[in-house]
Amino acid sequence: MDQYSSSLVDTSLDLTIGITRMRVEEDSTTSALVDELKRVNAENKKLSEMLTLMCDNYNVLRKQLMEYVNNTERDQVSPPKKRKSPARDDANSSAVVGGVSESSSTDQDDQYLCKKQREETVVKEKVSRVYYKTEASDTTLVVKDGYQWRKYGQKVTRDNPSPRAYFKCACAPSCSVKKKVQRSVEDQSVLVATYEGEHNHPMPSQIDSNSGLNRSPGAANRSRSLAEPVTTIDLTETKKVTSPSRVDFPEVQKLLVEQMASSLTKDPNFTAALAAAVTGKLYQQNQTDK
Amino acid sequence: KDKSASELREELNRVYSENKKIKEMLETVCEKYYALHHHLE
Repeated sequence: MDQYSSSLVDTSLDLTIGITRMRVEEDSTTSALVDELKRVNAENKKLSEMLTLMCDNYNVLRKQLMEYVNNTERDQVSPPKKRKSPARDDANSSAVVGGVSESSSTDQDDQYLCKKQREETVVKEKVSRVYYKTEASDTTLVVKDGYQWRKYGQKVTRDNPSPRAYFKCACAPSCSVKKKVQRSVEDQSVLVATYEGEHNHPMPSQIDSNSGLNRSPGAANRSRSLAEPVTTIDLTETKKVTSPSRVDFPEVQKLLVEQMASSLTKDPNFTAALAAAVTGKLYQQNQTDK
Repeated sequence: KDKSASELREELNRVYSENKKIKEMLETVCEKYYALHHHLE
């Protein structure tokens, strides 16, 4: 019995101690995880704030760069619009100001367009067409009208195969008169010069302007625009004048007188008047002789 | 408090991933910002 009593086996499993240890370890891990989670969440929050700040700064900087590039391009394209730059800079601060600025610039553009259209209308009103009769052998597109011209272009197109030359008045830098010279489709010996605008200076050489002018209203029947004044000048006679200078003035004067005489003799009214005058003179002379 | 350790670990992994993404984005924005700043100078 004693043996049994002395050799009693401890039948307890001591399970409670082990369970408590595991719980303690688990609790410490959980609290560590919670702490780490809190730390990482706080870090995330700070990083998000920094990211937002950096994005804002980046956008502001990008906007500034875009405006700078736009202003530079605008200055390069049209220097007179430089004055608009401050207004556009103000547009950065508020959208309302930007809207006003845009509308004002649109108004200015409209005014500019209206002014330009008005100028174009004025120029169109002052279009005149002059027919120059040349010799058939002459193939150049040069007409001597007393002004100095600078040729700036020549063109031939499929629908209009007759070549045409474009000139700009070179007498004065401020003069904006342009001239287009083209051979007439109906008569290749006739040069058609279309003038746009009015000269803002006197004719450089009076001799040139007088040489060979033969403004004959009864010229060949040519198509003409009702809005455009048409003049016909015979350049075949001007060839006789070798050099248009003051030295040749008597020759030019003689030529003018001849042309005036020829044109007057063609006028039946003038012939009748002349006949009456001569008859009257002869009658008076006969009366005095008697 | 009611979350278990495994749930906490899962949540922590999600936040780590989010953290990594934010850092990458921040790095990209910083690079772009300084490049732009350098270009403007």
